[in-house]
Amino acid sequence: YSTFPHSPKWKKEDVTYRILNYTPDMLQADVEEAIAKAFQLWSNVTPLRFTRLYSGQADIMISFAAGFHGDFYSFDGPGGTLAHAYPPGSDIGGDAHFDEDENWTKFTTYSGYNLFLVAAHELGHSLGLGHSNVLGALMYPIYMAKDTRDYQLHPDDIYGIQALYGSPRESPVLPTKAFPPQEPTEMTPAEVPTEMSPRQEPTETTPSKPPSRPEDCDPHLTFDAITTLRGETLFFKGSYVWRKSPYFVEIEHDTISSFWPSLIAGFDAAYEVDKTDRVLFFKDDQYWAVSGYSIESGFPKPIQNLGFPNSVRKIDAAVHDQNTRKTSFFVGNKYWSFNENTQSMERGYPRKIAADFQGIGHTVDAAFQKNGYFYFFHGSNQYEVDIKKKKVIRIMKSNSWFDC
Amino acid sequence: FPVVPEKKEDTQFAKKYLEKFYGFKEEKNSLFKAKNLNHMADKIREMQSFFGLEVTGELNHKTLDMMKQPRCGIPDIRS
Repeated sequence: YSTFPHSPKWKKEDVTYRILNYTPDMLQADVEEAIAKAFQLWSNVTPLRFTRLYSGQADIMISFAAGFHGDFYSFDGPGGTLAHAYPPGSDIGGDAHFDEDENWTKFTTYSGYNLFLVAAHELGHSLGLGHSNVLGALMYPIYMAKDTRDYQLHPDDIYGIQALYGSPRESPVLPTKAFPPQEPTEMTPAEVPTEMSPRQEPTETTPSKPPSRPEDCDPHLTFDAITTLRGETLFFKGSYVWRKSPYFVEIEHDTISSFWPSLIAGFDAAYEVDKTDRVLFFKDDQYWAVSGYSIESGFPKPIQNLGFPNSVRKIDAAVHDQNTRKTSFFVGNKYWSFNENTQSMERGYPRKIAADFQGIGHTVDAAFQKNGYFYFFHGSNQYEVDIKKKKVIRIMKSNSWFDC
Repeated sequence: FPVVPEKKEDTQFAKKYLEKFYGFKEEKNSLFKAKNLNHMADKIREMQSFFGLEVTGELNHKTLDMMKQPRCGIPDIRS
């Protein structure tokens, strides 16, 4: 976490706020609820109490405005800067401004920005916090759509605000453990992207750790999904990504959230349509489309949009043939063929995998295309398939790409 | 992910971003072009370090992508 220079803070525990105007994007009651909930996040973990005023000068004046709005920091239209706020002080000090050119919402869809999340961040500034470089912290500068039901502050946010104001007077709403600022200890790489070492909750209370990343050369290594992406190959398992690139020698170890923070872990399938620079991820009966790091708006969508019957509730694997522009979807012992040009399923499908792919007598966990071949994965084995002959020509271990 | 060729407007965009959030100040006098480029590379490194990106000082795809994410208007460095 960080504070502003000289760590300005409110010299009192009773802080007032006033909502000066409203965005036409939301019901007034929803705006008021979002802002009240945002204040409550901070009052839950400090001695501060927030009182709403309906007239006159409040400590924190909240307003919506577009473009130039009377301070030196004009807004920039849709996207880019969403809002800003000033550190504690007189006059403009503490005030929070929201860019009216954004689409404000009380939901966490991709069609707008959740006012509660942005207001909670900006009010952190109004109370004296600067930005945090901890991915997942509320005070991280970049907006991330998150589930706001039962939203909890990240420990880093709590460390920061309690460094300014201390913990709540009455019995702590939090678990009884204190949050002594601890020296950042190494977190297992799976929990944080590389090059960041945020503070960690005291070890005795660290929530049960997710299973750690399997070794690259574990002979029993299996994958959930595999896809190419702009010449690289990404291997997915749980929240982990193994990244193989022609641009650097070693295998890079990442997490899904380090590339796409708002995507859920545990993909069932993934494939790239190189011509449109798009990768599609599948989980249960939904799918997402990304281009590089950007998630396309309007996702997730139901897989039935692609032409699957309602009886199909998830996909095992998918692979796009860049030559024919057809994508094969594997479900159980059958597969479908989807025409990316017409965006529709081909007639005569599903067909039995074993009937068409000689040597593949089981389900397919993951698949991708490389060097003119298909690679099908089943458990810890990998099958190199001649696409034209639809015939297995080689069997390897799933992690043979990791130069074990 | 792999770099796409840097476009002129990307450089302009990055300059504005670094001015806004990392206190980058461009010397207007063109005699300081080399100094500007070094100064800008330093600020790119500062931003890459903040976001845990590979610190290269180059305006690569990942860095540009991060700059284009919707965000808060307050600077990331204490200023």
